Amino acid sequence: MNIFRFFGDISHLASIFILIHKIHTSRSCRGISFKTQVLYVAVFVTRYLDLLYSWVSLYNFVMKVFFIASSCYILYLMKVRFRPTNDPSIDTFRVEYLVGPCAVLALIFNYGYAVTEVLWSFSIFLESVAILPQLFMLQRTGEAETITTHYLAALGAYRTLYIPNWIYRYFSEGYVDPIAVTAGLVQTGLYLDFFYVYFTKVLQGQKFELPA
Amino acid sequence: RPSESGHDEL
Repeated sequence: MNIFRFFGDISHLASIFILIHKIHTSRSCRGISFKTQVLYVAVFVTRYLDLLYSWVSLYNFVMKVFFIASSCYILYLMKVRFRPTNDPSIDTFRVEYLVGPCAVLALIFNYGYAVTEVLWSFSIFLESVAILPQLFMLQRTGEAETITTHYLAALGAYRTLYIPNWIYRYFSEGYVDPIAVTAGLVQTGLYLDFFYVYFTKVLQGQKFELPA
Repeated sequence: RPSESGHDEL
């Protein structure tokens, strides 16, 4: 554990709390892509199967359980509790274009041909692109509630902080995880456009609006 | 190799 990874994880936690807070206070999941949230459940469940057979630390265990539980809770909020506020007609990204290639990549690039290892790889690849339906939705509507942009910023900060973590681990432990690093760089790259608008507009007190 | 010690990152 190092400071970058720790704050990355905290940022990830924060993003989930911000999202749940947004849904509860506005009593609406408007502007949130259900597809992205489903992909996150798939990511956490396929990655954290090792909960069943390997122990890393209490920290690791609690975080994994929290990520699985909170992502399922968000699906419940969107599909049951605040269902009328969820508008599938603007959530039109084709997720099969993400899941299919990630499954193929996982079969090619993994750390061992065990079901759990392939699923772990799959979850890493899928996480890197899981935000795309959400960003696509944002692109389509051209604007977002400020709180939604804070959610996205915290989520983007999480993987961004993992990059200095990997650099740190390379020098301090000689540890390199090429699959996580490659996917992590892609994932962070997807946020660059968003970050640009977030820093130049939202943090200057303006509304998140994309140029027409 | 990362998998030998398990995947310790979240």
